[in-house]
Amino acid sequence: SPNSSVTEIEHLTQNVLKSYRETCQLRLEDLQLLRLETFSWEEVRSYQKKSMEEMWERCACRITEAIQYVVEFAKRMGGFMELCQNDQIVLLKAGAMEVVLVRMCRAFNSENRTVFFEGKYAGPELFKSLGCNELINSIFDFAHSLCSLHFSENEIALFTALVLINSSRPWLQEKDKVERLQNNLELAFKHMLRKTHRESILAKLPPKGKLRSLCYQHMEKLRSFRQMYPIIVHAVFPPLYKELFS
Amino acid sequence: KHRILHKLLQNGNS
Repeated sequence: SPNSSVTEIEHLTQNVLKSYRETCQLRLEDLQLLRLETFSWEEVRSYQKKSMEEMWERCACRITEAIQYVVEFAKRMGGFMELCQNDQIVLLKAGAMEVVLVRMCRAFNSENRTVFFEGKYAGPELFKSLGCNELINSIFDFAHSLCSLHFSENEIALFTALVLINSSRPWLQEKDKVERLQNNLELAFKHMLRKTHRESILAKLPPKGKLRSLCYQHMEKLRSFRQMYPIIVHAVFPPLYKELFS
Repeated sequence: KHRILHKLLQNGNS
């Protein structure tokens, strides 16, 4: 880029990797050690017997926890806090859940199609009482396809920074500033892939529309749930979750 | 409108 020096890009890379390491919620080593800990049949049954309201509230809480780490990742990332507050909010509102979905591939075991949830690995059937089988299966399929890329931690760091810093999000006030940061992050990502001979993954990254569609489906499901249980959502769902998704 | 996000963004690194 004519405007960014190699040192600037290198500095940005190091900053994103550090921000990611500090905010990744669960260490990859721990997630991998726990891979054999799957829920027993009885435990799965007890999750399936929970009411729809209780299961929704649990999942809303787990998503909110994951999102708090993404907010912290954004705050520590070079350039993000220099954007105007409107744009910080626009980017987080549109991108936080997308980042959570990408981060999920670290907590996913492709071999038996399970994901780390509340202390053990769970298959899609555990989430039956949510009443969103199709969405759950789409999310599992997405995690499975991301796993096939065998992302390194550094690749996830830079890729999720790019999911967040997206200058095509509607309602940005300083689009140019976001675009410049996005361009630098793209350079940083490509430079790292070149150094590690991993440029081939560029063609296999999920299309932006895929993440957008999963997030849209999640919001649609929340809308239906809210129509059935408005008081539950109002009284017990985490305020941050409501702010982001309804 | 985005009270919680504002608050999270205004707090220093937590």
